[in-house]
Amino acid sequence: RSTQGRLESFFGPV
Amino acid sequence: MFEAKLIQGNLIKKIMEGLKDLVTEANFDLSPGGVSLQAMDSSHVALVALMLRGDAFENYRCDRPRSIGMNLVNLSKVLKCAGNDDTMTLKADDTQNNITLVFESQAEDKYAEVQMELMDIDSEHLGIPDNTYDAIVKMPSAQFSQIVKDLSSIGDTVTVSVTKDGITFSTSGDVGTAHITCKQNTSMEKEADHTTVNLEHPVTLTFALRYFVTFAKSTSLSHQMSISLSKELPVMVEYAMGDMGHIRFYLAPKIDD
Repeated sequence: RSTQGRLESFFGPV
Repeated sequence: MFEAKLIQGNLIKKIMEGLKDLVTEANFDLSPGGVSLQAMDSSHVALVALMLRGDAFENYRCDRPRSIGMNLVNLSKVLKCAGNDDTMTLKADDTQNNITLVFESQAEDKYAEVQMELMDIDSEHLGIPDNTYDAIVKMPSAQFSQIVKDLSSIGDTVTVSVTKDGITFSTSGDVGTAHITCKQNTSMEKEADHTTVNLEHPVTLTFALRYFVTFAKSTSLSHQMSISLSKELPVMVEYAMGDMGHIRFYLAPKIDD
């Protein structure tokens, strides 16, 4: 099983 | 004051094709260097980053940096007033909460002017690091578009795998399974028809296929596109518009539990 990652898990805020 | 004229006004139409199914409203960041945009889809799975350099425009004037929020559905309606060969001029007065779009035919025998209200949009920008990717594949954008369309009628997710032999797109569903491999090929006369694989490390990642189908709506912007992959990082799908700028899409991968 896999779950969909969200962008915030990879890219931080500016 | 912001004013910018594009000789090929339909470039904005083409850009909107790739944007409007991903985001419905967005801030355009105007600066002396050019026009940029960063926006995420509502589920925060995909992000689009647009850059149009100031010198891509015929006349470019931006007195001070400013963000203007636009409803992209409304912008698409406004753009219908532009003929495909029309020039397009964008004007926004710093003191006004609207933008004026002027469409003129090349023969200067038709002139259309539309004013559209701007909107305040809360948006957060994400910091996208300058990644050194494990694999960068360049291929004809029409080919990428065909592959993701074909696979999306078979499955919902796509596993993208890059090895020294090429790039493989795999999916499975009720119908069965499918694998499509594109090998490096630089034998064609036109460079735009080439497929090149730049590999640091073999990499395999899985994504929701429907986003790739949405990204491929930018196909008309460029004959070539690129897919940049790194282990456990969002994929970057890029359509470069010559030296005018680019549109880049980032898509978070699926993660094994």
